[in-house]
Amino acid sequence: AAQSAPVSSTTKAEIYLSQFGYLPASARNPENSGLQDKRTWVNAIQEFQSFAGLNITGELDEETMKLMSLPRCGVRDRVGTGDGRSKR
Amino acid sequence: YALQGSRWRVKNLTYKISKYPKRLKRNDVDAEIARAFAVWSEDTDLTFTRKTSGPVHIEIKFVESEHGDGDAFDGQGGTLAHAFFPVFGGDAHFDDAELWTIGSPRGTNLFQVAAHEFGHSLGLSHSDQSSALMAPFYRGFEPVFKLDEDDKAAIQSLYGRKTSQLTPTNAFPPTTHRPSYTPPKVPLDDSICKDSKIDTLFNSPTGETYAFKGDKYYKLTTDSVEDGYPKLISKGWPGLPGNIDAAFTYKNGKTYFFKGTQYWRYQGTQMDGAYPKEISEGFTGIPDHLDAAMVWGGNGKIYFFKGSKFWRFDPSKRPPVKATYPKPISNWEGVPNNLDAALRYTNGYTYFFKGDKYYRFHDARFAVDTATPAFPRPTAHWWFGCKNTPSSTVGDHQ
Repeated sequence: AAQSAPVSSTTKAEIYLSQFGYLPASARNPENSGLQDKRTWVNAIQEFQSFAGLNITGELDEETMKLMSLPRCGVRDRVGTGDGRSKR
Repeated sequence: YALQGSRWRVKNLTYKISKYPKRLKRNDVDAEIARAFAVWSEDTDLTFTRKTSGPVHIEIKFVESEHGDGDAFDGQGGTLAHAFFPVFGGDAHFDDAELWTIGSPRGTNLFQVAAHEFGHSLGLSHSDQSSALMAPFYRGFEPVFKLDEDDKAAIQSLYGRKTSQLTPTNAFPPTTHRPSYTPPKVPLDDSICKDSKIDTLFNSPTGETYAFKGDKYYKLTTDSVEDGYPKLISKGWPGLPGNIDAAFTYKNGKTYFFKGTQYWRYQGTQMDGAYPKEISEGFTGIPDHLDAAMVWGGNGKIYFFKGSKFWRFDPSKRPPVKATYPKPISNWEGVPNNLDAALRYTNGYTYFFKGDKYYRFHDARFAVDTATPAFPRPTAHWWFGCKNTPSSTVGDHQ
């Protein structure tokens, strides 16, 4: 079976953070070059680090990317923001 | 914990598995899924009934990559599964690119992931307690599963605490027209305080401790018996008789009960196949009419006790019982012959029970523990929380 790629770059981290509710859904579409302002980006990383029990550095450090690569549930960590998980 | 904001208005929910995983046997998947739902019934009045067709509350599917809900799976690793909250339908989808396994450290444990996803199907969001079942990250295979207090508080905040008599989930034929009956209430009596000799003690796969005596069973708390007990064994484990000789739960998550020449295997509270079978058939080398059985924490092997002897059973070895057995129980320094029960308790200690007393065993010293008050101690006081019973046996001339 295809292996899901580990999170090893800012782009992948951006998709991950958007997939699990830390960034707006728009960030999930690698085609558009939606710019994130720095504050939003740092906040998103800090939120994830806090939720996952990591040191809250706001940096996309190795520890953070390692945790982003762990197998997990596909439901968003932060619910109620954006499109949620809806059956159309 | 965190709640999504929606929940089911009913507590008797139905489910069906409309697409099975390609690598597991269907009835094994059925049993694991039932066990995963049962996690959420333990502390609430939620019940889950499997149907094989027609409308249900929760539909379960094992699918790969894009599967129609706009949230494609990503191959092995990464996202393992996802589920919809009640307001969005409650369904649960599992990535069938994963190597789903049962009772094994290999691959991804189906029971653990399913129990997590059904938390979402019931309205729970992710928890930031890393020990909680509802934490988002898969923690690897956990042979002894125990729902975290965080998860219990979460599910009870949506569906309340357990009040009903034990109604085993999936105990009814897969229809929604369940007989409107409640099992006969067995009046709570304190006879266990007057006569605290028990037939057997064991832990359930979810870490609960049960004492069996005659045709009744008691669910134990950390220091006494839970309200509403005793109940009838036949209601808790449909198909199981009373007066059980011995019982234990093995690391495969299954519970084995022994009586006379026969034994039964259960997955949670459901019989796990066609039982009873003969002990000689499933446990070659082990005698009938046992006194006690347990899985010893020291080596994870299964020990059987009868009269003045004990046997060690290792299912991974051929033969499972070495020719050097049986050996004398006196090897377990300070433990008496003719036991009633043996238990590796959730605190990691090994306990032996005989008559109205019990012994705590020190695994490292391989001898009965020394403590104050000394062992043996009265079972009634320390295990059943009986008031006005002595807490020590000092001066007891028996």
